[in-house]
Formats: sequence, structure tokens, C-alpha cells
Amino acid sequence: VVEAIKDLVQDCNFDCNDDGIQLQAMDNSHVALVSMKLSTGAFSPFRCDRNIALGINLNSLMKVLRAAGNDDILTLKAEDQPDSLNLVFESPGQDRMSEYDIKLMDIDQEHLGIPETEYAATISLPSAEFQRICRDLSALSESVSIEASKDGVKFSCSGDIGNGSVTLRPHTNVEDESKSTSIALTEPVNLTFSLKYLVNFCKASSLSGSVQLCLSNEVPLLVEFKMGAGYLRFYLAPKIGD
Amino acid sequence: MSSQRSISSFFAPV
Repeated sequence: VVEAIKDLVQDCNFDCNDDGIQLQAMDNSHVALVSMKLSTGAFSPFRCDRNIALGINLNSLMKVLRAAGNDDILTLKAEDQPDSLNLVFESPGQDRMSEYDIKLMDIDQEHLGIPETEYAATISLPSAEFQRICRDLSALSESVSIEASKDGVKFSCSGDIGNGSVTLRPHTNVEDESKSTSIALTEPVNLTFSLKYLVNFCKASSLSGSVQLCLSNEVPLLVEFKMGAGYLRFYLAPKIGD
Repeated sequence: MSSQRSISSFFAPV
């Protein structure tokens, strides 16, 4: 998760409570919003005696996380009024244990309320497919139009060297549901977004085999990667024609 | 040309 969001947001409050750990942060230019939840089910055990916000610089956290082995068991601990976050990595055979503390920071961040939205279009597709579309179209243009209709969803762009588009139609993969593409539509939508941000969101592709895109005209796009016990959501403000 | 909207123009602080 940290790897997926560290290029978008830098200083974040990890809000800990009985439900687990949540994070909400805007990127510096206030175009995108990251919303992450890891429920208690992601941890074993999980204990939180008092609601607490752990202000962490993600670059610092990455430096420490890179010291962990892929299969290590990670324990995160913070005291009641902490100055630091304690991280312990234990190898699966328990023959190696490493321990780090990183300094916490006071982050004065405004929390935005995200209204419950009935989206006009909800599209599920393989995350690798979405990553490829964003990467391919970003070679041509800064922006992509996403047009969802009953016939399918069309990603199109135009730039200095020409234009391009990719159209996806609903498709069911009976062996692996994450490789299916589905489109639920209540009304057609057509919105334009910055590809730079979408390419950035796709760094989360390794977290989930499929990604959900939720669109309504004139509101931010929701790009959601579901995780076993939580989610990573990105909201992106649309571009509006003059 | 199109202009980029800000996310905070859609979601209000709580």
C-alpha cells in the first residue's frame, strides 16, 4: 500500500481506531484524494485502546519497510502519546528479528467528507488491463476521455502526434473472475481526466487483480482496488471543458 | 482546452 501511494502523497495521518487503520490524504496539487482502509481482519492480533492519528512521512516509512523481507511478519506498535512508531520484522522461521523506530510528525490535515454516491457507471476490469490502457494512452496525451455507454467503455485521447482509443466490452472469464470486464450503467457518462494521475493510481495494481471505476457526470472518478480486508480508493477530479 | 478541477471543490471538509 505504501509503495502504491508514496508518489502521490507524502505526509499522512494513519488514523487508528477499533475498526483498523484508515488514511485519507490529498496530493499536493489538490486534484486527487487517496482513501485507504485496513480493517482489523488484516491484522492478527489488532489492538487499539484509544483513537490515535500516527503522522508518518511515507518516504521515511518506505526506507524502513525496504529492510523487511517479503514474507516477514510485521508488528507495528505505538504508545499512548507516541513520538515514534515501532516496527518489528520477524522472518518466517523466527531466526531473524529486526526492529526500527521512525519519528512521528504532527500533520495538520483537513479531513474531507466523501458523500455516498450512486454512480451512473460502474466498471470492473482487470487491473493489469487498466494499467496498460493508461500507460499506452499517456504516451500520446495528457488527458483521457472515458465514455461509458451500453455498448462498452471507450478510453480515448488525442495529442500532438495523433490520437488513439481503446474500447472494452463486457466479458466474462469463468475461470478467473478478476479477468472479467463488467459494466453497470444507469445513464451514459463521458468525462475527461489527467492521465498522469491515473498512471500513478495503477501502481496499486499489484494489490488486486481487478479494479473498479465508478463514474458520474461532473463528479470525481473513483478508482477502487479491493484488498482482502480493506480497500485502496483514489478519487480524481475531472477536467472540465472551457 | 479543458481545465483541471480541484478535488476539494467536490468534497467539503468535515
